[in-house]
Amino acid sequence: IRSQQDINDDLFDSLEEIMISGDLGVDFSLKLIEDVRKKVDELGIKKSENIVRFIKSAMVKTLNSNCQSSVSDPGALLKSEIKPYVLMIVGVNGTGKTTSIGKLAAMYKKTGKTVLLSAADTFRAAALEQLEIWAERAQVEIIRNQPGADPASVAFDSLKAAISRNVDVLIVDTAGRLHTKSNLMEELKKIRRVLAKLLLEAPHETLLIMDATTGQNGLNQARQFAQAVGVTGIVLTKLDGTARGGIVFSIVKELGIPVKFIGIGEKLEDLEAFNANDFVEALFA
Amino acid sequence: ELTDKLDLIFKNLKGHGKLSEKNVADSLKEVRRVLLEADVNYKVAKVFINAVQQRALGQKVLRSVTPGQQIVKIIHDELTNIMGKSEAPVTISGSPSIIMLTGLQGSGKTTLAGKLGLFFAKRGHKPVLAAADTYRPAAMRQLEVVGQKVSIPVVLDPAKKALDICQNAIKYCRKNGHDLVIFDTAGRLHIDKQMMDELLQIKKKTKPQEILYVADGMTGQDAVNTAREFLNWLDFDGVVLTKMDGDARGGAALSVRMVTDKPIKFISTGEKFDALEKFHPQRMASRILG
Ligand SMILES: Nc1nc2c(ncn2[C@@H]2O[C@H](COP(=O)(O)OP(=O)(O)OP(=O)(O)O)[C@@H](O)[C@H]2O)c(=O)[nH]1
Ligand SMILES: Nc1nc2c(ncn2[C@@H]2O[C@H](COP(=O)(O)OP(=O)(O)OP(=O)(O)O)[C@@H](O)[C@H]2O)c(=O)[nH]1
Ligand SMILES: [Mg+2]
Ligand SMILES: [Mg+2]
Repeated sequence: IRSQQDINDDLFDSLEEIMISGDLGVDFSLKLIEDVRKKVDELGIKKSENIVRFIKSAMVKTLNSNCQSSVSDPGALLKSEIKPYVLMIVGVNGTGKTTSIGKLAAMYKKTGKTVLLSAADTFRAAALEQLEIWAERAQVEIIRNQPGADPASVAFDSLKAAISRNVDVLIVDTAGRLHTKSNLMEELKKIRRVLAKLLLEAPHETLLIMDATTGQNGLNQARQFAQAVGVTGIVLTKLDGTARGGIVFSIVKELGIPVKFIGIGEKLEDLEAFNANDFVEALFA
Repeated sequence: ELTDKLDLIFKNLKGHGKLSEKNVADSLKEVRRVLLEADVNYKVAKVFINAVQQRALGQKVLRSVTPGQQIVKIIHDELTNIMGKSEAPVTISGSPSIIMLTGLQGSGKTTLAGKLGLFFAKRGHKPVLAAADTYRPAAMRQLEVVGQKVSIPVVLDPAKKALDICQNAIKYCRKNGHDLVIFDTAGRLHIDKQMMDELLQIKKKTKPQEILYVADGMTGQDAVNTAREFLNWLDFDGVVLTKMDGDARGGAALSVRMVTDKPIKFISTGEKFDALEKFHPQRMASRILG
């Protein structure tokens, strides 16, 4: 006859494997399992299904701990008295920033808002052309300059245009950059300062776009971007793949930054509001 | 510092005798944690630790180093061996020779096409780049700009399918005396059967000498799933790890190597076109161990 202890040991071993394999990280996983084991003993939870249900709800709690509700409300992202509402989009190379901007633009347009895009990635080959195509697809206007122009001045011109055109939402695209490159992080700070100079509270949102396949380095990314320019939310992309994006647990817990949206494909409509319950269920699927 | 952590575990071990089973087991627990924090895949770490355990057990404790240093050296050597064995340079042998770049979305393929073009141009070849990404907005324009920056011709056609563009590029090479063509393909998911089949058809019809799987160096646990699927579909020849100029520990390097047994041929270390290095297994081992 196996003891309850043995059965639980096996269960928690397999839970550890699920969590670590989902990129939740060793520290976070072991700490959560330790807390859950204590609670489970305290509350006398015996059946495996109940233990699993308990751990899932603990995870959902963690993810929602810095959010108003478990489903990000895009409308809440736009406090209607603020006009233009300025979103700055940041992140390391190739995570899906430009694509996500197209999706966000389409989403806001659907809610009846007027949207303007700012092509402030003046560095990467054909970045301007790429965003232009997304503007076309989302049927919104775009402010751009020449490749090699100063990104801060493009952002500035875009905000000026947004104000004079009485636009509801301005979304600023920036070049991908590694958080370890201090000159590039300085450039990002400058873009932010320039926006704030023109409009006191701008940017009202700074969304960090993260690739769901990213491992533990994602925590460093979030820390550095948060420290440099402040991050108000995360967009987790490429969740249509097999990666689980578990690094967000540590980011939410340590930095208090909520996940606001998820990217689930390469088309205009492939953006959803983040739902912690669905996210945790997918981890165990 | 791993050596210090392990020395604490060994602090009662004197300079003679053998590394005991308990000592080794405890220290390997710590090493496993370090590997997982470095993004080595969960199952890969287990297999690796078991292999090292055999090596470490019964080894005489050396006088010249601490037991912690001794274990770390065993780990380091084993990592280096696994990642460095059967090193193979890129095969250049057709007319033209063909290098096909494949991988997930955003891993750095288009940029790498320019880098590889420059790399081989410097070594006396006459490369051409083929813009076979017919999906991503402005992808062909992106490769066109890349080609201009490294002074390498780009074959593209917004009206054609990927396979046609690749075949046109081959014809262009033969017509104009170019000995190498690099296919830039669209990023795609390993679970997208239609897209993976597109790559398979390009492989079957053009028979590239070299197929490279291009993976983001900061990939976490999922690295094995994608690498394994790309291997099943394409039996690629080598791997390129990108964005290694960041501070990701790069455990994906060990995971991909152990699961596919294919060599890592290059690492990409920046956005500029000269930021391409040959893979050094020893340096990668040190980086993973932190
Ligand atoms: N499958 C999938 N692919 C995505 C998703 N989001 C973006 N992509 C793809 O990821 C690749 C990179 O997207 P970009 O929008 O160029 O990324 P970026 O962050 O702007 O890149 P840089 O500006 O170069 O740093 C493209 O091939 C996109 O189609 C997603 O949610 N799912
Ligand atoms: N820091 C750094 N950035 C890189 C490296 N390689 C590529 N990048 C950047 O990563 C981003 C994506 O590169 P791309 O070449 O567009 O990636 P891709 O694989 O062609 O993307 P898709 O075609 O959408 O799948 C760009 O911003 C590149 O400049 C590298 O080694 N280091
Ligand atoms: Mg971009
Ligand atoms: Mg590309």
